[in-house]
Amino acid sequence: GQETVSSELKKPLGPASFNLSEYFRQFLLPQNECELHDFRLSFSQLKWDNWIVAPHRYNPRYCKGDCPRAVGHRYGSPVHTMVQNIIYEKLDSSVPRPSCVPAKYSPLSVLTIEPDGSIAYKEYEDMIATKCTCR
Amino acid sequence: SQASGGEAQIAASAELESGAMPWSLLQHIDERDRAGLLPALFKVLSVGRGGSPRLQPDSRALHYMKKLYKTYATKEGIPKSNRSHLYNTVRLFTPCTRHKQAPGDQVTGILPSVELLFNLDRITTVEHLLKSVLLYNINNSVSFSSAVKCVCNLMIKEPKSSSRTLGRAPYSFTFNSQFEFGKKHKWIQIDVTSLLQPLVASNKRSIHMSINFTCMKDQLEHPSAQNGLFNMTLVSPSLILYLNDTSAQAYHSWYSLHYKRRPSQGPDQERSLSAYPVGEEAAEDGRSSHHRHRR
Repeated sequence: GQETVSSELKKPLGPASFNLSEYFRQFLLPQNECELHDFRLSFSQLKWDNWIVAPHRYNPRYCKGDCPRAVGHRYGSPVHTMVQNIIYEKLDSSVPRPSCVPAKYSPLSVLTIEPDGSIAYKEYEDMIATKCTCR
Repeated sequence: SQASGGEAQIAASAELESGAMPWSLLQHIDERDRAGLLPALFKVLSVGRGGSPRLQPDSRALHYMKKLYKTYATKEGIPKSNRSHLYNTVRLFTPCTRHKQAPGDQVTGILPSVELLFNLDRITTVEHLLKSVLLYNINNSVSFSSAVKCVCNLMIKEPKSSSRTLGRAPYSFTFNSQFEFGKKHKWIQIDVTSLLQPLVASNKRSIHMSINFTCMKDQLEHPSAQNGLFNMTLVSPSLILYLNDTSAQAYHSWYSLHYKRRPSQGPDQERSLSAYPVGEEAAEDGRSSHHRHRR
């Protein structure tokens, strides 16, 4: 009936309606999303240059940002991640939301002076983060 | 019980939080973990500084290793992908003691004989020797007007101080190598893999060697030269070991390139990785047989 419709129209709009554009923007242009960040350091800053001869600089990179609710496609996350998200939202907020963590790494070659004065060239696995995921 | 386990965990956390050195925690790390960068990083985290002062290596040796680094890795430190070798570790040792055994003779071209002792304690049980060379640096002040031909006689023997020789004959290996070098050469490398391989494999970490050099100028090129009469000195060599670190922390490029992309491969094929033969040439052989297998 017309009365019902008009009374519905007279009601103030809810916050969801007001934030609709913000809501879409979050999906289309997500802010602070889980992604790779640079962190360039030099071993002299850590005073490690007395035993690490090369490289002089190192960018281990790191993962930071929020994990979206639907993480499957873009991050290759397992189903468990989605389940944990649902638990956080629907059941128990003391269970943490999925974390933004490195998914792939690349190696690093390091030239070091050993305590006995010998010199060692070594290639270490998993020294630079190259891809992030939500888990 | 769960309760006592929890208490132990709390005690361990408290120990860490109070800034105490977590060396007791390191006891639980197995031998393979202790082999790499991890202990050094643990030490830095626990004591909060760059560690104790280290013995400084020979500047020429350091220069050589920096050049080697540039060959193997990019400026950012990423291992170069166009490699043709299996080793992921290269260690350079300078002799801890050296004695002149016999004087040289410039007329005959015999250089002073030297005895060297190398301490290889830094090699871990997970590092397997693939290749080893003695590295000589030619002094810049020495200039050769012609090519020089040298014969190296090398003998490895049990150290005099060792008491383990009692009751059995001391072993010794001799080795001859002939090579030439001209004025452009700054370094001489003598492959001693066959000599060191059995020693390193049997966890022998103290290598005592005696080296004799006899060098002659090329008489065909310079017939007027008297029997190799020249002033030549060789600085004590460094020992370079090319190793394959099999621990999980070490980068295994060969494995990454050929096996990670093929998850369907059976375990038997993966096991064959550890059975590659010794030496760079052997590594090449291993790769070619792998390609044959793929075809």
